[in-house]
Amino acid sequence: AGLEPSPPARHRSRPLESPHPADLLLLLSCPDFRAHFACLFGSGSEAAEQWRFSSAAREEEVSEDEEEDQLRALGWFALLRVRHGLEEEADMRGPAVAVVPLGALSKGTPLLACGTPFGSFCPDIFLNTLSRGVLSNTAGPLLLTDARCLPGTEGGGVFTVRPAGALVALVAAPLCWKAHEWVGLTLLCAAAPLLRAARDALRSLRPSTASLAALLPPELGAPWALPLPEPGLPWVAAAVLVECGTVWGSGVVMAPRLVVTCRHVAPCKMARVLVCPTIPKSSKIWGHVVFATQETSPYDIAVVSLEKELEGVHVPVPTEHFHEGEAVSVVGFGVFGQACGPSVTSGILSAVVRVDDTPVMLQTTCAVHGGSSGGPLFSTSSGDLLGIVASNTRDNNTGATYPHLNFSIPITVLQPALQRYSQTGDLGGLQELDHVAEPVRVVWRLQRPLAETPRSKL
Amino acid sequence: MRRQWEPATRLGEQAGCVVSASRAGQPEAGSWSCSGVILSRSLGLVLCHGGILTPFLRAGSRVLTQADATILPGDSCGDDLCLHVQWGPTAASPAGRVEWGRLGLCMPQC
Repeated sequence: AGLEPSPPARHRSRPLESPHPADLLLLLSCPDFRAHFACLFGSGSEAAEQWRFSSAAREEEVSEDEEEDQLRALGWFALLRVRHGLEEEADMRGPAVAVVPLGALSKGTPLLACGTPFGSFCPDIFLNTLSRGVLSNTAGPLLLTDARCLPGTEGGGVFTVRPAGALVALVAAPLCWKAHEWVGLTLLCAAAPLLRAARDALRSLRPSTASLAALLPPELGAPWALPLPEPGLPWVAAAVLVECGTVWGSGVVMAPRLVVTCRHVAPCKMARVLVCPTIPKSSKIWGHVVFATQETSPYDIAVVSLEKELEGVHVPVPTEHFHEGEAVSVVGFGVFGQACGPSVTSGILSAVVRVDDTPVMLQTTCAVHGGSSGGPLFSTSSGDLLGIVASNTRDNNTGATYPHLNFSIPITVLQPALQRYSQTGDLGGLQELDHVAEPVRVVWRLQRPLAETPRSKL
Repeated sequence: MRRQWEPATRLGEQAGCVVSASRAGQPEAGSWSCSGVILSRSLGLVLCHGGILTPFLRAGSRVLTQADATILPGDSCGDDLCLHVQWGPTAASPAGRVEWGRLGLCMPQC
C-alpha cells in the first residue's frame, strides 16, 4: 500500500448557505420508543433517578423544570417543510434518504452519526460533524450507539456504512449519565417507525399534506430501494448473562458446557450459577463454579460448568496473537443487565502489557460499564476471542469512572488451562493462575515494576 | 478502510442540517436549535428533534407526556414560532470563529 492521493477539496471552502425559513408540519413521537424508554430507564422508579439525559454538565445549573421539559421531549421529533422559491430549486436537488427498516440491523453494525454540536451556535465550524461507532444495543425502536455525540446533535441522523448512507435513526439524547457517571452511549430513536407515524399523520391531518405522505423516503428492502444490510456478527451470541445469587455479570461460552466469567461475579467454588444465553428461544441453564482464582491472584477468573449443553451458540476461536491498534469489540451486559440483551461497544486494542514477552493485560478504548465484567473482547475483523473483560478504571481521588479505559485478561493466559480442563477435567492448569509471578501482580495492581535491588558493595 | 466510510460520509453530510427556532420579532427572547435530517431536498422535508419546540407549545410541555399524544399538528405551536433550516456547504469563516465566546466555549490549552 502506498500513500493515497489527496482527496478533492471539500465543500467547506465555500460559504455556508443562509438559513431558510421553514414551517412546522407536525410533531410526532413513537409510542413504542416511549414504552421501551420507560421500561429500560425505569421512569418513575428509583432507577429513573439514577439516569439523566441532560446536555448540561453535572456542575451546570439546570432548573428542575428545564430538565423535566427535556425528558418530556426526549422521544419527540418535528417534521418541517422548508419554504423555497423556484430560484432555489437547483440547490434543493439531491437524493432522497433511504430508511433502514426496524430490526434490520444487528448489534455491532458500524454506524455513522452526523450532527451539529451546539446547534446553530457556530455552524460554520460545527455543521455536520461526523462520529463513528456501532449499534450497541436495541430495545424495539430505542437504539443505542457508542458513536460519541455532543449537545446540539439531538435530531441528527445516524446512517449505515453499507449500504452507504441509509438512515437508521435520529439522535434522541446524545449524552446519558447514570449515577453521575457518563455512560458513553448515545440514545437513538429508529427512523422507520417515526416515518410511518408521519405518513399516517400527514394522510389524516389535512388534505393539503396528504400528498406528501407518499413522498416520504422509502424503507430499504422495498422493491424500488436498496438491498438490506448484511446479517449480524455470530460472535455476539457467545456472550451470556451470569447470575450468582444477587450478583450478576457477563460471561463467555468457551465450549457447549463451559462458561468463563470473573471471580467477582461468581466467587465461590461450587456455587450455583444461572447462565442466560442471548440467542432467541434458548432457555436459561444452571451450572456451578468449578474453579475461581483466589483473591490474591491478579487474574479475576471463574469457570462455570453447565448442567446442559448450550445449543446453537457460536463458540469463539481464541486468538494466538495480539495486534495493538486493531479494531476490537466488547460484548457485555453492562448498564442494562437483564433488562435487554448484551451491548456491543467498539474501539481499538490500545495496549498489550507484557511480562517477559508474554501478554498479561489488554487495554481497549471500548466503553465498558459495570456488569460487563466477564464478557468477551473480540477482534472485530476476525471475530477471534482476545480476552475476558475484568474492569474499567476509577480514579479513587476524584471518584470518576473512565469507561473507555478498561482491562482484560488475555485469552492466551487462560486457553491452555481451559483446554486441559475441557479435555481431561484436570483443574491443575487453572490452579496455576493462583501462583503467577510477582511482576504480573505488579501490573494488575497498576504499580510500577520494582527497580532492581541495588547490590551491596560491601 | 477510509474508502469504506466515504460514501456514507458524503450522503450523511448531504442529509445533515441545523434547525433553529425563535420567536418572530423577539430575537432577545432567545433561540433554540438542534440538528436535523433532510429527508427530501426536492420537497424540502426535514426531520429534527422536537425538544426545541417545547417552549412554543400552546398547551405547555405537559401535552407531550399525555398517554394518547403521539402526533401534534403544526398549529400546536404558537403563531410567533419562527423556524429556520441551514445546511452545507460551510466555510470556516473568521466571522464564525469570533462568535465562540457567545456560548461560553473556548479552546483551553491542553
